Amino acid sequence: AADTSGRKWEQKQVQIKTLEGEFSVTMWASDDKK
Amino acid sequence: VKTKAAVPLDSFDWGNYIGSGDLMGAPVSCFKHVPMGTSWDDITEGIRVEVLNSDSSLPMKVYWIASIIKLAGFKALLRYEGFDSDSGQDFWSNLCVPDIHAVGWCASGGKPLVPPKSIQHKVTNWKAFLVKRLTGAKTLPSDFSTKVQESMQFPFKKLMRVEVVDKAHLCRTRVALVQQVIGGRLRLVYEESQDGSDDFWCHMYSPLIHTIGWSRSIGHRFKRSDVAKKLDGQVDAPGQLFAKVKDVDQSGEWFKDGMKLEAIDPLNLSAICVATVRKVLADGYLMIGIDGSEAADGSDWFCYHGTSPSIFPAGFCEINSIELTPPRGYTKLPFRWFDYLRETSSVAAPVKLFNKDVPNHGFVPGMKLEAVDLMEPRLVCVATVTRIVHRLLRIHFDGWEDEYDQWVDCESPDLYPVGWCQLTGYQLQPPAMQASRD
Repeated sequence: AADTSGRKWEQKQVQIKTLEGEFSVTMWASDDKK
Repeated sequence: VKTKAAVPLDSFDWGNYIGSGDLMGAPVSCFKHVPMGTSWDDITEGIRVEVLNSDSSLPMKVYWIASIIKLAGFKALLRYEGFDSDSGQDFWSNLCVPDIHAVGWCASGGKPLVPPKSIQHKVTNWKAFLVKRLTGAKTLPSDFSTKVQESMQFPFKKLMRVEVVDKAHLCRTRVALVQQVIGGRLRLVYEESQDGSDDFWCHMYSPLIHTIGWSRSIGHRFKRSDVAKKLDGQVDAPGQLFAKVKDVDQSGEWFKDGMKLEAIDPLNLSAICVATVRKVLADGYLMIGIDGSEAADGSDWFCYHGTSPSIFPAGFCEINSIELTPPRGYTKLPFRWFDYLRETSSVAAPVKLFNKDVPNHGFVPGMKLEAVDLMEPRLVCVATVTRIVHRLLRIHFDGWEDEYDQWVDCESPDLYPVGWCQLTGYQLQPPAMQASRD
């Protein structure tokens, strides 16, 4: 996906660990392979 | 020639200086020669990072998520997740320091995220809170720290030999040895310096340094040193490490001896002066003299490439409302090129020979940055872009009078983003106080 400035972003499942436990969220990170 | 003395002061803080208001730091993407300079476009306000939690009573290092509120060069104003619109605990951090990570880094290392003590009570279900806040948000690429480390590697090494302008006689070069490399800036010691104190600082992409043999190959004056042979460990820096200049066709219309132009005075970078092509060298290089201040033997000529952004056609200053410095001793003021060319029986260098590229540089007047004082090139100072003329920037050194301002090209390797000194370990000169100026 590209935002309005043309940057390429990819959706990533990101792991989060808190004192209450571990879970994942979907975030955007710029494309490492760009 | 006005120069500054180094002011050792470690209390300067870019964060306090820029604050959360309208002051702007030039973005890292304006500086292609710095670490991360070509991969910073993706770093924007709103991005989430994992950062050290400084509000925790736990005995170990713990982290929490923060979002970028404002960017200034390598530095970011961060706000811990959970503070919402409360800016009271916002803090500045350099994004390239080891304690900043993409979201997900803590979990990959088994480290729990712990909310700051002062907001711990505000939320009963932090998991639900984070899922809501982070889903669909942006974070750094997972290899961000690796990219930073890779971009901090520089090919110049200690004891490499280069040819560099002789700072005492700009018309010639000398051999010098790399003694130190900090953030791509080289401390060069002239080969014959007995105690190693005769040095010169410049960036590895500076147009003032060249491979061994360059001067001879283009016909530039060179001070031969009496050092008979290279000592152990010394090696000529390979040609591919140096900045490339554009190839030019000198067989067609090209600069000729005696042609007049306007040039930034290398001894007073605040001034653009009336100048003359004194000698045409090979590979597109020119020896330039400032009219009215030339030594009879040419010892104050200096070398600019024909495509240099520091030379301009006659009339450039007038068109752009820049004050042109007339030749010293020239009394027929205001200076008019038409009259001067007639009086000196000379011609202006054709406009089409000059570099007219204007990159989409991204600088805006008012932007803060770290800039080398080119009259004292070991000093990197807190500075502001105050004027932009095509690709030319007027750099003001904060706290100093305007007479110390310098004209610098937008692609100069002597300009750095806010936070570059902190990142590379170079000493930053803070804004001058009245007392230190005195």
